[in-house]
This record gives sequence, C-alpha cells and structure tokens, in this order.
Amino acid sequence: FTIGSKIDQDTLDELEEILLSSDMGFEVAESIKESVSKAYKNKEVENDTEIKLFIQDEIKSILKDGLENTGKPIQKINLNGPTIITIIGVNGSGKTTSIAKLTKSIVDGGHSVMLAAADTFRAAAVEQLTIWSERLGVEIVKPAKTGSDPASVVYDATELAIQKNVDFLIIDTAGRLHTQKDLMAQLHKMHNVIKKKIPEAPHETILILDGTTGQNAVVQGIEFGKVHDITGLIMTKLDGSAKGGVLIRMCKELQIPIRYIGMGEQIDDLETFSPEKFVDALFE
Amino acid sequence: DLTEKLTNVFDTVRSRGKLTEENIGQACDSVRKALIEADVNFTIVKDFISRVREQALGEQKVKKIKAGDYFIKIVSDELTSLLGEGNAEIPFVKDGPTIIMMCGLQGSGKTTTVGKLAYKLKNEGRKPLLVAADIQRPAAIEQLHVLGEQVGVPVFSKQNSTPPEICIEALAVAKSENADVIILDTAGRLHVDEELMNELHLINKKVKPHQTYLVVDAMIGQDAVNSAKEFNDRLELDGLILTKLDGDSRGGAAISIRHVTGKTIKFVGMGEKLDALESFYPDRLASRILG
Ligand SMILES: Nc1nc2c(ncn2[C@@H]2O[C@H](COP(=O)(O)OP(=O)(O)OP(=O)(O)O)[C@@H](O)[C@H]2O)c(=O)[nH]1
Ligand SMILES: Nc1nc2c(ncn2[C@@H]2O[C@H](COP(=O)(O)OP(=O)(O)OP(=O)(O)O)[C@@H](O)[C@H]2O)c(=O)[nH]1
Ligand SMILES: [Mg+2]
Ligand SMILES: [Mg+2]
Repeated sequence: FTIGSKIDQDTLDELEEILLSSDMGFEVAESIKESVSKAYKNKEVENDTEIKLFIQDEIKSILKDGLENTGKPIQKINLNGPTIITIIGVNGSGKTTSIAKLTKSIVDGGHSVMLAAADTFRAAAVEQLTIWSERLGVEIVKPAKTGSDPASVVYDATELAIQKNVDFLIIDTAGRLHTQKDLMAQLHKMHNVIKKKIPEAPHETILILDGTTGQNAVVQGIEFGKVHDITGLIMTKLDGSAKGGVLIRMCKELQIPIRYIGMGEQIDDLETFSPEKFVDALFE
Repeated sequence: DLTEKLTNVFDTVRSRGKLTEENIGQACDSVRKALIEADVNFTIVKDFISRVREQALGEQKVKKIKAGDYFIKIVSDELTSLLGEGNAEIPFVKDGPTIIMMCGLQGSGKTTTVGKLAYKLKNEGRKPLLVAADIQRPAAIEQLHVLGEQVGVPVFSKQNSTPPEICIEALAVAKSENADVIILDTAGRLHVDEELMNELHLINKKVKPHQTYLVVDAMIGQDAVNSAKEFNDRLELDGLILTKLDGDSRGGAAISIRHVTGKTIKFVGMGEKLDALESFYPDRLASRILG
C-alpha cells in the first residue's frame, strides 16, 4: 500500500494490516486502498489522520447505504396477530442465545413473546431454550419428542400464537450448514408452514453470524437467503477480538441490514447495531 | 479457479512457458488473493508468498515440466508442509487413565467432539468417562449426558461445584468406574476473558491432562491466530481439532492455527453425528484452501 511520499509508509502498512485483519476481505480492502489513493491525488486527504477518517466514512456509508433498517430493533409488524420471527444460521453461531436476548428486550418493551423450540435434533437443544423461557417467564412450544418433524413444532406454535394473540412468536431452528441440501429443504418447508397460516409471515427472518467467521459468511448469506428473504443480521461474539469486518461485504454485496450485535453470553448482551461504534472498534 | 488463472499466467506467448520474474510476480499476486479469500492469516500469507517467490525465481532453469505446473507444485507443496503431518494417534498412558481436555471458543464444537471421541475410543475397546465441566451454559450438562447415553459411556457431573473441583473429583470417579480415559468438556470461552482463561489454567494445573486439544471452527477468519496463540500460551496444547469441515468454508484458519502453535491437527469434524470424526489429511486441505 503506497500512495505518495508525504504519507508515512509505516502508516500505510499499518492501515493495510487493519483492513485485512478485520475480515473485510481482499477485494473490499483493495477498493478502499484505491479510494484512498485517488483521494490523496485529488488532495482530499493530506495526512494519516485524514486518511483514517476518510476510510471510516467510506465504511460507514457502505454499512448504511440503502439499508434503512440498519440498527433497527425488532418491532411489531403484524397488527392483527403475532409478528413471527424465524432465527436461522449455521451450527454454534449463537441462535438460541440471541433469541433469549431478543426476548428480553421485547418483554422489557412491554410486549408478549412466545418461543418455539424447533430444533428437534441436537442433544438438549429443547432443554437449553426451555431454561431461557423459564428465566424470561415466557411460554414455549416444544416438540412432542426428539427427532419429531420441526415443521410440526412450527405449525403448533403458529396456531397457538394466533390463538393466544401474543405480540411475537420467535422460532429457534437447528444449526445447519448451507451445504446440507436436505436440511435447507427442511428449513424451506418450515417457512412454508408459517406462510400457510399467515401469508405475510414470517415477518422477519434473521440470520445469525458468528463474529469470528471469515469470508464464508457471504456464502451463508447467499445460501440461507435462498430459503427466505433475510430481513436482518445479528453478528454475535463481538466481545472477543474478532472485528467482524465481513459485515461490510454483507452490506455491500448482499444488501442485508445489520440489526444487532451480540456482546456476551448473558441476557442483556445485545446491542442494536451502530455503524459508528463498529467503525471505531475496527481501528482500536 | 486458481489453477486456471495460474496456467494462464504462464502460458502467454511472452513468457513462452518459462518462469520469469514478471509471470512469477503475477502468479504470486493471484495466490496471495486466493489465500486471503480462503481466510489464511494475512501475515502468514506475506511470508508464504515471499518464500514461494524465492523458490520459483531460484528454479528458472527448470525445463522439463511446464512452468505453470511447476509453480503450482511449489505452491501446493509449500502449503501442505505448512499444514504439517496429521497424527490421529493419541498417546495413552500406561499407569492409570489418560486425561484429555477439550477447550476452545464458544460454539466451536467441543461438546459434540467429546461425544465423537468417546464413540471412537469405545469402538477401539477403551472405557471413557465424560466429565461435564461446563456449568454455565444452559443445559450443557444435559447435552453431555445425552451424548454419553448415545455412545454408552458414563458421564460425571455435579451440582454446586466449580469446574476445577468437578475435574479433580472426576479422577476419583474414573477409578470407581474403571475408566481408562477421562475426557473433560469445558465451557466455551474467549481468549481475552482473563477470568475464564485463568480457570482453564487452574484446571490444567490441578488435573494435569495428558492431552489438551483446541477445538476450532473451520470457518473462523483472521482472528484464528489470536485465539490459538493465547490458548497455546496459557495451556501448552497437544493438538488441534478442526470442526465443521463438512461445510464449504475454505479452511485457511487451519494454516493460521498450525503455524502460530506449531501443534498437530489431529482430527477433523465432518458432521454432527457421533461417527463424523476423521483423521486429518494435509494435502486434501491444501487443495481446498487453494480453491
Ligand atoms: N462471548 C459470546 N458468546 C456468545 C454470544 N452469543 C452466543 N454465545 C455463546 O456461543 C455458544 C453457542 O450459542 P448457541 O446459542 O447455543 O448457538 P446456536 O446457534 O443456537 O447453536 P446450535 O443450535 O447448536 O446451532 C454458547 O456458549 C453461547 O453462550 C456472544 O455474543 N458472545
Ligand atoms: N456440521 C457440523 N456441525 C458440527 C460439527 N461439530 C459440531 N457441530 C455442531 O456445532 C454446534 C455447536 O456444537 P457444540 O458441541 O455445542 O459446541 P461447543 O463448543 O461445545 O459450544 P459451547 O460449549 O457453547 O462453547 C452443534 O449444533 C453441533 O452439532 C461438525 O464437525 N460438523
Ligand atoms: Mg441452538
Ligand atoms: Mg459445549
């Protein structure tokens, strides 16, 4: 990364390191370096402080451009029944924990929540969500037994949520890799079951991404997006040292708004996404 | 695809199928891009590329093999050697149960891998005891009990006890169960969490596991070096396990964790079921990383 003799080469090397080590990916880093070179030639930036601010502004606008739901919290969409939210993503990304956190913030906001434990496969998955439902004091719909069809849990939960007129129904799904065709088909079927009951539902489909994930996050966004339109991302585990730079690609290439970030394992560790905070953290 | 790109770099009329400084430079740029997109740590990529460039420049006199094929061979050989040899052998001790401790970041696949390892060892005629040392994640203990039941091995868990206390008591339990392997399932933790890293260090000190394996998700990005280095510095790992390799992430993190710790990648997770634990083949992963 060299743009001219006025700018210290160490600074440029340091900036390249920040860009690449953040997980924003090769092409995004290259395009930022290009804009910086151009800006320098046009005298729009003249020293390293200005370059840093220039880069931060560039990233901020990518994160917000045309994405009016950036940082928008979950709100009632359905005025005649439950707002239904499906939570999807690969194994271990933080779905179940994020559901607990979302539920807390919704309940704190004065609305009612019902949970559906539609992970009928993994050991103790239902127990895990049940413990959270008890801590939160919300009703949970569980499968009849292990290995039963997740679509039937979704069906029962949707029925009950409508009947009881809860404000929100949040559906926990099993982790799955997008390379598993049968599991992606299963997810598709679950969404169709919901649609049959409420045509505009699910009103939100949130993809959960692990903050340590590299470039595969983009593939996850594409493939999970084929099952159902993704209305938002939650990136978890940003309380670690990972920067989550791949979010820049999620916005730029897939136009999926980032709604929240997970900052820990406790129920209050959920923050609505702030492009400003994110970009500051990139340079820490 | 990288092989095509590289073949095109060397097959132009100008280079006439020879290794020149110019086409080596172009080829190195393509490889650099491919490796970063594959999640290999960018500092490691830098050193790797300079070694490859040096080797390629030193071999300009090679006439027998086509230049492009020769360059590709340099790259994949270097990458394979960076990954190190796999070694699925577990060094069991003769005088008492062998203690294996699993550790790693949240959600990397530790508990599932404990189940898989127990399944493998039971099929090899051993008697593992599983230890539920994660007391903080909701239903973590239950999860291990379910897996133990599926495999058909005992699980030790205890209420109102700290993880170090549970692991110490497990040694006595292993005696009464006549177990010859003890596998400790620990809670996922951040390498930057002082308190939890101290807890792991304490378990290590009190229980002295014979084998400590870091369980890493194959889709992890640039941060892989940071967590792997910290766990290794605190615990002196004996091996690495790469999970979720049945996905399509390129797996470049394997290079990062191997390079920064110097430890062997012993197993790879290839699915959620108990039998989805395989030996590690560096040449297979090298070609996957190169894409
Ligand atoms: N540090 C940290 N840990 C988190 C965060 N979110 C989730 N976790 C932890 O990540 C691990 C996995 O979380 P789960 O909620 O079980 O993930 P999941 O996607 O439901 O997993 P599967 O259902 O098995 O696919 C747990 O140990 C959580 O406590 C976060 O924001 N920060
Ligand atoms: N596809 C696939 N999934 C896996 C593999 N290994 C683990 N998983 C899944 O990854 C998710 C997380 O696995 P766990 O064993 O709960 O992970 P953990 O490291 O114990 O999580 P914490 O205890 O919360 O830190 C589960 O859904 C597992 O079924 C693998 O090799 N392939
Ligand atoms: Mg879950
Ligand atoms: Mg676990």
